[in-house]
Amino acid sequence: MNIFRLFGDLSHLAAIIILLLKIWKSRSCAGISGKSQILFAIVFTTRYLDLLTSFISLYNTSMKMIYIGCSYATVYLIYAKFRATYDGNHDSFRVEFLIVPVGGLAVLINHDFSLLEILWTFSIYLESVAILPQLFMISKTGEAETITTHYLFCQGLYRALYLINWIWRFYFEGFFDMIAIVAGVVQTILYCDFFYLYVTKVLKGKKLSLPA
Amino acid sequence: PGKLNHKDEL
Repeated sequence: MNIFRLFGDLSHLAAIIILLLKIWKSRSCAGISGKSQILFAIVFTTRYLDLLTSFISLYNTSMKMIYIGCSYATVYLIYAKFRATYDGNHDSFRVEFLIVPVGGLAVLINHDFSLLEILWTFSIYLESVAILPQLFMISKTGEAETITTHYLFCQGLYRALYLINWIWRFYFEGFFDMIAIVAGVVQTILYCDFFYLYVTKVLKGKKLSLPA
Repeated sequence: PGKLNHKDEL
């Protein structure tokens, strides 16, 4: 464990908690892409199946349980409890255009042709594009609630910190995982446009609105 | 350095 990975995990945890609390307290999921949240639930489910097969540490196991629990709770709130506030018209990204290519790539490019490994690889590739429905929805509505931008910032920051963690691990431990690194770079690049808007607008107290 | 997976990572 290093400081970058720790703060990456904490940033990721913060994002998940911010979103869950925002929906729960405002009793509304307006502006939130349910499709992205379903993709994240799939990402955690396919990645953390090793919860059933291996124990790494209390930290590792508890964080995985929290991630899975919160992501399913968020999906439940969006599609069941606060379904009336779900903005289905603007959440129109065709996720099958993500899942099919990512699934195919995971079967073609992986470290080991075993079920758990292919599911892990699928989860890594899927996570790199899972935010696209959310970013697409914001581009369609032309704006985002400030709390949603904080959620997105933490979500984007987490993988950016992981990139530094991988540099650290390569330099000090000689470990690297090309699949995780390439997907992490793609994932972080997808946030760059948002990061620019977040720093130039939200941090100056303005609302995040895109030129419609 | 091998291409070991980071299965200890989240």
